[in-house]
Amino acid sequence: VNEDLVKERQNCSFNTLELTHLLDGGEAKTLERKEREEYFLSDPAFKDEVPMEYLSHQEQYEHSVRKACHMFRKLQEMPHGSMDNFRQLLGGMLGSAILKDGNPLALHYVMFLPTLAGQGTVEQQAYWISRAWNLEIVGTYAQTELGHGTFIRGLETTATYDPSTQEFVLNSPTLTAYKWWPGGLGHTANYAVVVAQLYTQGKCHGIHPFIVQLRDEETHMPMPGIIIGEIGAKLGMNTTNNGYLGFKQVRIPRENMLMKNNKVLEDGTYVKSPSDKLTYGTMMFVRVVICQDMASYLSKAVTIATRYSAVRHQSEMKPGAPEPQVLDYRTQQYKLLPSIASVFAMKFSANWIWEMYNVVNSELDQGDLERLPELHAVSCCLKALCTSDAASAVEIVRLACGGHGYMKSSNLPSTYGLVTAACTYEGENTVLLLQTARYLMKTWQQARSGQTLTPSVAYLNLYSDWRQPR
Amino acid sequence: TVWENTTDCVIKAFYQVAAGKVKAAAEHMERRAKGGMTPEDAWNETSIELVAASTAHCRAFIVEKFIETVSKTDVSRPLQAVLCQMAELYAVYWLLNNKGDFLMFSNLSPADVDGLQLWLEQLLTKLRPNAVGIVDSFDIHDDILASPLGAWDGRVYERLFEESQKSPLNKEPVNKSFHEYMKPFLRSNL
Repeated sequence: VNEDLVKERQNCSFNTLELTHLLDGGEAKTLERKEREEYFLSDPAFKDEVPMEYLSHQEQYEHSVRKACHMFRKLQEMPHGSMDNFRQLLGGMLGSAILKDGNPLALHYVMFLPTLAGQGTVEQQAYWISRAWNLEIVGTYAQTELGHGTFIRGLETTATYDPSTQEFVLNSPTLTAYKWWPGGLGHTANYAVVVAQLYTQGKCHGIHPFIVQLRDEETHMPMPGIIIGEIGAKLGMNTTNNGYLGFKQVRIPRENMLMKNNKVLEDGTYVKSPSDKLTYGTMMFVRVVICQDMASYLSKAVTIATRYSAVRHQSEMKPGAPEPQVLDYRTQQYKLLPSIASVFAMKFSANWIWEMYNVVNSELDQGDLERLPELHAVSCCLKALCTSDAASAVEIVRLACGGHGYMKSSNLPSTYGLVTAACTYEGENTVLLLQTARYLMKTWQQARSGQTLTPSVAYLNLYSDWRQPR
Repeated sequence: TVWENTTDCVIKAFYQVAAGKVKAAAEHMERRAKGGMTPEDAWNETSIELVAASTAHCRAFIVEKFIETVSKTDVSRPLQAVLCQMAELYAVYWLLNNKGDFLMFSNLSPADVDGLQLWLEQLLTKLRPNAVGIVDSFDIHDDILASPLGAWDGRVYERLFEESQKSPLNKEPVNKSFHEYMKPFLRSNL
């Protein structure tokens, strides 16, 4: 071990294992995590003979599919499978260690299965979830279009009900209506949950989810009327197999509309659901997970940069003196230490909002919707800040590594690729901040009229008339 | 309302800034609407300030939760000290990065900024000896870090060199492009 690192470790004033246990949530959790890491990382099937960056785009995809299939096979064989294992493999650090530049099967588990569970009827769940879980089919979630992303009401894909055949007809009326971005859509998935504007009895009822077969289950050839492919190379996440999808009058059975909430009857009558809080719950969960992932990726980046800064010696601080560790330079500390602090800030905030989510969820069960807007507002801005802070901090610590941080092998460029993508997906950051702002503006009016405010905005009552003393 | 370099004072200041920015955005939007703009246009015209208000609100929330969590965490005193220093550093870092907002909306005065800068530097000094210890506590497996710069053993240069040997170009001493393109090119220029 490098002697500078030995000295650093000897000089540490606290028990590092105690902090590890605190961050993991206890000693047992640490052991569980380490067992899981050993189980996956010791498998030679996950080792790359040649680093992925030296392979062609096509070879990278093929390797990733091989690894992803092996990963999920191993997961199913694991003696103590749990959701935590899934989380670690799909978005967490362990998954990104095996598939550095994205997992082409991730959407099957992250979006396809949860959507079937959250939006399908009991019968639909029984049929589709068992097929998806047994990997008879591979799915993805196709919502975003070439011309519309975060503003989902603007989606153009149509699903028009034809009562004579009891089918929906899916169509992409324009090029901008083509689905664009879904992971695994290009060449991996053979089914998708497709979000489209529902038309029945001559009326549009807004966006609804439909299960659509994209490829033949045997030959994997695209189904008639399905125009499908990969969108091309990106800044990062190049093995996620993000795809495009167009529909030319594609017919699907009425039963393929996910009808847990809203329904279309055989004659075309539309029946609206009284509540859509389940959809809301999934959204909240995803945002908390994103904040946790940002903390994980940033912890990786700061570990790389801090250890390097302890090993690296450079320049002369005092004439004639030996080259000091770069960690001794104040500017280096200013790059690294606030970035390390951000890891904790993100982790603790995510934990807090998760607890708040559970409280609000139990209030919802009793019909109390009062704190729902507050929770939504906090989760929107927290996702935005965690992702943008993480992206900035990864870049700052990459610069802290000088030229070596620019090497792909430093793993900082691909970490940046993973983190900066999160600024855009699951709600573009500026749009999310404006959603929080809308809530703040309403709350501001309430504060001005003297109403009692919910805890996270109670400060507006305290400081609404506050002025700086001059 | 005298400024103090304490976490209570800092949290309060973050919320004062958030409230000030919310108020400013709301008033500017109202003024635009009263001036004849549609609510939608007024919203769009004010959206830079709205985003800033939202960011300030969230930053205050994160700072408060960080400090609150650390103060409630049941750990040994040496670890508690480090966690408190981290929380303070986070708060002071973002305060100084947005000091214009704090000078506008909180009771921070220009005379207090030097003290805050000193506080930040003192925190960096205190945390410096524990920097490696803190990142070691993240306990990230070398295969997950996947970086010659960050491996546990610190063999940075050896590992960087080993990585360079994986470049396909290093598999042969002379690349065929030399014979196909460079050699004729060089001769043609002789």
